[in-house]
Amino acid sequence: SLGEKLQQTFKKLKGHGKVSEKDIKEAMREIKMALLEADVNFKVVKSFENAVKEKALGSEVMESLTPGQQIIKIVRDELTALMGGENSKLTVSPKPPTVIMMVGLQGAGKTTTTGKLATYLKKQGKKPLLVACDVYRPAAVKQLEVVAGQCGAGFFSKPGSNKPVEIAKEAVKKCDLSIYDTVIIDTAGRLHIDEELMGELVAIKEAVEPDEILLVVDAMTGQDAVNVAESFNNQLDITGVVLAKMDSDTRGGAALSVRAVTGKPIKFAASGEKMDDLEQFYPDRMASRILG
Amino acid sequence: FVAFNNIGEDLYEELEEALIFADLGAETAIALTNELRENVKTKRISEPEEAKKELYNIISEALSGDCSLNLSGKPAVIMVIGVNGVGKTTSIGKMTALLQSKGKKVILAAADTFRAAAIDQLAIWADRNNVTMIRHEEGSDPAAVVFDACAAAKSRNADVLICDTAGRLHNKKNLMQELEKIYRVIKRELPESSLEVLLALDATTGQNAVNQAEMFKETADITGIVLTKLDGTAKGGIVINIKKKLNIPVKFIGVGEGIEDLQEFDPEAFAKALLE
Ligand SMILES: Nc1nc2c(ncn2[C@@H]2O[C@H](COP(=O)(O)OP(=O)(O)OP(=O)(O)O)[C@@H](O)[C@H]2O)c(=O)[nH]1
Ligand SMILES: Nc1nc2c(ncn2[C@@H]2O[C@H](COP(=O)(O)OP(=O)(O)OP(=O)(O)O)[C@@H](O)[C@H]2O)c(=O)[nH]1
Ligand SMILES: [Mg+2]
Ligand SMILES: [Mg+2]
Repeated sequence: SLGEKLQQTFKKLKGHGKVSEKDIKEAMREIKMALLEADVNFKVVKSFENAVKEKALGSEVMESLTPGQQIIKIVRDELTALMGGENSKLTVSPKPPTVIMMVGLQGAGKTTTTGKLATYLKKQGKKPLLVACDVYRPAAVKQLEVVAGQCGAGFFSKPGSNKPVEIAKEAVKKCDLSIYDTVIIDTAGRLHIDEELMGELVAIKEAVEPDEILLVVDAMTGQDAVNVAESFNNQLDITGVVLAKMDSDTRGGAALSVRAVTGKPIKFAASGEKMDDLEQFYPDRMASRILG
Repeated sequence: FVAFNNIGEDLYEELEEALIFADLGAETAIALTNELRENVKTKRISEPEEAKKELYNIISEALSGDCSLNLSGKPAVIMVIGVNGVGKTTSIGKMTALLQSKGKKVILAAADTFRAAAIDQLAIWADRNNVTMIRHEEGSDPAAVVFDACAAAKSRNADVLICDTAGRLHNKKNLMQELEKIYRVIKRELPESSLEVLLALDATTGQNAVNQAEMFKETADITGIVLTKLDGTAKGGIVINIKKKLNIPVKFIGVGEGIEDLQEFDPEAFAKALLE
């Protein structure tokens, strides 16, 4: 773990007292390698390093009896601050229905997360309707129908239609407010570089004016997380992120990458395939996980 | 790449960074860059462009080997495994079309009986290719589906049986045991058959792909990798670590969601695309 490595780095100089700038450099290198191994994006690591270095050269480290511990604390606090902070609650529309749009790459976990979100909302007394706007992937509509059944949510689809924008518009316009108060729109997975399909998401956004646009990101994603998050955020101005597949043994550095480049909160962590496998996101726990 | 006029630290740093961005991981990136330094010295390379070409060679060398499918049995069996959402079912749909174009009679086994509408999804790919698919009810025992599919492959004189499986995280013991059971059923029911076990890996995956490969290899002896979603901006460089560590070759790459978007692996083309 990083903690052990840093203790090693500083143990070497126990004999001759003061921590030098060279020791700090060595410690920074260990931190950089640990973050890269955890899949934090290279650019993000560089800017993080600079932020930490300034603090590490401060007095509380240089004169400390346990400089390794001090540096770890600075790194952990800096990570937690970067990933945490602001409100990660879901917005509720003052005028029902609240509209939530799920977006992301292929296979990230959007459809499954739609069901988990519906389950979470039902526990809060909400009445969700799930809308099938993935008209491309084989059996995608059927999958969402099954998911709606599993979580006891409403289901809206337009069999035979291949126009996601129309489907979304109709679902929101015709939503029976005596039965539902929240509409969750499941969209097809798409590449962030696919102009046509990204344009479709922009058109859905304009048509239904969602209160939330949640980008679902697979926690096992590597360096590319930055490219994906930047594109989706630049084109849609997302409101938050769901980190899926957190039940894997990934260290999950994509969390830091996505947060660093979008500035948007990570609102949930999904950790399983069942409908109740959705949890709040805890920045401090994530910081420890990334550091390994 | 910026125009470098000589080979110096700046060039090596830039190349190392490109390798890290390609998901090789810091350690492997540093190791390959050091190998390049050595080769630049021994081969007396002086032009930056030549140094870059040398890095291509190092990478494609690391990935070279037999990338062909072993279809020697009758029927030959292919099992596709991997974590959730990486592209197993879609890759099977594409592979079926590829094998049919080579004159093979293919039969499918819908052994993902867990995920919502997983059977329906594979059934659509079976229809697209006009092939038989063996299926049971959702929630039934996947090993029973495979047992029946092995019998059907023999009785219907199929050339190739391809088994879909449910996505599963490699760190879930019970799910890996289920996979092992499926593997054993194939070995038992078709002892004369060749068995290709293909691990589907999503090219956007970071260092965790090494854990995936290690754990899946322990459960069902992997013979090759299908690296999917190379049509995005991810480079999939982690397969270099996997090849070096576990000697598992990449056999196919996925470059889209259409039926023809599966290609046989070409190490040189991959190495070039990696550094673009
Ligand atoms: N272990 C685990 N699996 C998950 C999680 N979230 C989703 N999955 C699985 O990941 C796979 C893909 O999930 P989907 O919900 O189909 O993903 P999607 O983003 O809708 O996929 P496309 O519509 O094809 O782009 C399925 O096998 C899900 O069961 C999670 O938090 N943990
Ligand atoms: N862009 C792109 N998308 C792909 C590729 N291969 C698969 N996909 C998409 O990735 C998503 C997941 O693919 P699936 O075939 O359902 O993946 P899976 O591994 O069977 O998923 P589970 O069974 O849920 O574990 C789908 O939306 C596919 O269309 C590829 O090469 N490129
Ligand atoms: Mg989906
Ligand atoms: Mg599948």
